[in-house]
Amino acid sequence: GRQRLLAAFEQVNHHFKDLFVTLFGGGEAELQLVESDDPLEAGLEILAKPPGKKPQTMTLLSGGEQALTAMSLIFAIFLTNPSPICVLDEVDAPLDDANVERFCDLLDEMGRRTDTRFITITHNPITMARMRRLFGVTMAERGVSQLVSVDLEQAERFLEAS
Amino acid sequence: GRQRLLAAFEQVNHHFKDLFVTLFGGGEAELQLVESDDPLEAGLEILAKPPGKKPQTMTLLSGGEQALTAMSLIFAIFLTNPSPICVLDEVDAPLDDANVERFCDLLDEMGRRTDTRFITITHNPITMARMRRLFGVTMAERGVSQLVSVDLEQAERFLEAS
Amino acid sequence: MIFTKLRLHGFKSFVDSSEFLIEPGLTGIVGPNGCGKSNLVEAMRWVMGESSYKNMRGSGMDDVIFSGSGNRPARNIAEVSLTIDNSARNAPAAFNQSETLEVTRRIERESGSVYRVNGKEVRARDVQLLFADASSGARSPAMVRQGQIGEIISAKPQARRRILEEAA
Amino acid sequence: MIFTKLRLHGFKSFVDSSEFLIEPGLTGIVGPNGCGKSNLVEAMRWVMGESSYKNMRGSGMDDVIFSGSGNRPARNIAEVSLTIDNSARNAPAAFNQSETLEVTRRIERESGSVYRVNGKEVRARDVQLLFADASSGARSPAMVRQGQIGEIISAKPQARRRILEEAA
Ligand SMILES: Nc1ncnc2c1ncn2[C@@H]1O[C@H](COP(=O)(O)OP(=O)(O)OP(=O)(O)O)[C@@H](O)[C@H]1O
Ligand SMILES: Nc1ncnc2c1ncn2[C@@H]1O[C@H](COP(=O)(O)OP(=O)(O)OP(=O)(O)O)[C@@H](O)[C@H]1O
Ligand SMILES: [Mg+2]
Ligand SMILES: [Mg+2]
Repeated sequence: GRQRLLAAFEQVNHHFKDLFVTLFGGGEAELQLVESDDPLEAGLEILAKPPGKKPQTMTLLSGGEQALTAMSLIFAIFLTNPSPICVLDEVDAPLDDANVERFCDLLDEMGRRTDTRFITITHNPITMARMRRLFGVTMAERGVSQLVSVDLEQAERFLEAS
Repeated sequence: GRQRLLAAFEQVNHHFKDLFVTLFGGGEAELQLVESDDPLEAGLEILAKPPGKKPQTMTLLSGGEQALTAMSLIFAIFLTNPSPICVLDEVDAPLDDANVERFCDLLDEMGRRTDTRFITITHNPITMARMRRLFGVTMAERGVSQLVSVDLEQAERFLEAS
Repeated sequence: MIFTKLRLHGFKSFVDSSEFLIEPGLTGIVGPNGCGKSNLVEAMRWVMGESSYKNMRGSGMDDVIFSGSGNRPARNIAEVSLTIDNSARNAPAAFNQSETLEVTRRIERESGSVYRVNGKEVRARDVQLLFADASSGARSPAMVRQGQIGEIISAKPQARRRILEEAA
Repeated sequence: MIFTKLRLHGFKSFVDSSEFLIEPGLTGIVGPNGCGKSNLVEAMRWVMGESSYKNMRGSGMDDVIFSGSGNRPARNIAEVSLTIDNSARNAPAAFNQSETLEVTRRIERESGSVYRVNGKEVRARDVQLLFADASSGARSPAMVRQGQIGEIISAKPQARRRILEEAA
């Protein structure tokens, strides 16, 4: 139990450091087990230093920086044990355009490294343009959802739908 | 103390009901004081029914619907006691395009009803286009912020800035 | 195990029978606020054996059953099916003889949920283990709920370690 | 009371002296993630008398002082000034003789904050009351922090009532 958690921690930490640098275009970060020598009792601390900035507590990072850091952790865990399906519900919401592109680059990379099928819910036109296919969910009848295949142009009209 | 809170509650509830219907284009909502007869000990419950849907607990509402409902509460409190300054940090993040337009309509309306100066932090191009003026914050030198006046076109290039 | 199709009937706002084909690569789901995007992917977590109604944003598991709308009366049954291609034969032994696995969960108001795999009734635990063996499942770190990124950031270190345990 | 100008020096990422003109109507603030937009508006809440470093996203109030970057060393002082047009003469009596009020807060590493109004030292409480009287202040419902909308939604009813109390 303990050994497996420590082994997983080492692997996740390795992926996390790489993914952070990829998403931030530099800087450095790492995970630490704290508060206890027993990994099953320890806490998982995140130390992050975006490029050109001093290392700081996570709380001082901006909304977007925190999102990218958490995303690095999620995908680090994912790479350690890839699942057949990955669902991301509006994770791009706090990101600026440049970071949305990096997020999509990361999805492409995950798609190359694994056989995982990705489902991404988004309001962001940049993300939509990077998907292989799009499905729209509508409520033509109030309170009743319908699923329909859409292309990018229809999707953008969807955004004006209500 | 108690009287003032009850009076404020009545006023806020009145504004809240109106703002909800404005932001949702229909439906109904209200605030309730619960858990105690003493208003200073009571909890503030929110009942919301978007148009065409059955009334439900707030938790079942979508991310965007919850944001619009909370926004109705914030502005209801604001209208009850307008302040000279109002700062909104990325409140439009979970909204689709149609709701971002409604949010901006609401800001215009608040601007007409009060002398308040509004400061809106946003990544959304629709919101940017609805502002009277824009300031950009840059980090041309890493880790060092600079404030600069920008027009809409420059602002949109800002989004690609990193 | 490859996920190929999700079918919903009576699940939250998907009152009518709906079919979602899951294809390789990146699939985007779009639509206005409140139209049902999160409901759609919640159905997937639900059929994988999500046991907590709180993780379904409800105040009871019956909250996943269509509760009515402007014109339609409430339903009493919700059913979701997930179709899995098992041609690689890497499912747990109990289910590994089949080319295709269809996992179904059906809930009836005030009577709880019934799970089936290829028509045969199984326990919730069997379904949870089926997905856990494939490094998947309702609590898999790869299922990121709306707002969950914020939760990870503000989580106490102990809670974050538990996310790591899901991966180990 | 009309807010007209915010000046920052050494406050978080605004290490160089910066001036933000506050004009009528709707002003938008834009820029990439992490460039300092939230820091800018936090400076306003800070000079209005925010007493909790947690509401400044820090683990101590000294965290608002520029802590250094790639090329620049850390500073030991941060100062923010807010200029208020008081021609309507609706400020609290103690400050109401002046056409213009300049509220300044200055913090020195490990020595705490000093507040001044028009150059004269005052207590934090005086500044908090000045803004409270104008239905404003660091905890005013009109100051919506990043992510605070989500907090309101998930807040317990008791915590939400407290937001209402700010308005009463
Ligand atoms: N049991 C139910 N019966 C009918 N409608 C329901 C039920 N449960 C939830 N809903 C409705 O589903 C809607 C929420 O859908 P969902 O969360 O999927 O929206 P969304 O498309 O993800 O929107 P957003 O972009 O804002 O996140 C709510 O309006 C809610 O009232
Ligand atoms: N005391 C400090 N000294 C130097 N830099 C600091 C200090 N405190 C915070 N920062 C830096 O300021 C940045 C955060 O800025 P801020 O939160 O204003 O970003 P933002 O523009 O709001 O971004 P987002 O769009 O992601 O919300 C962080 O990178 C953080 O490292
Ligand atoms: Mg959603
Ligand atoms: Mg910010």
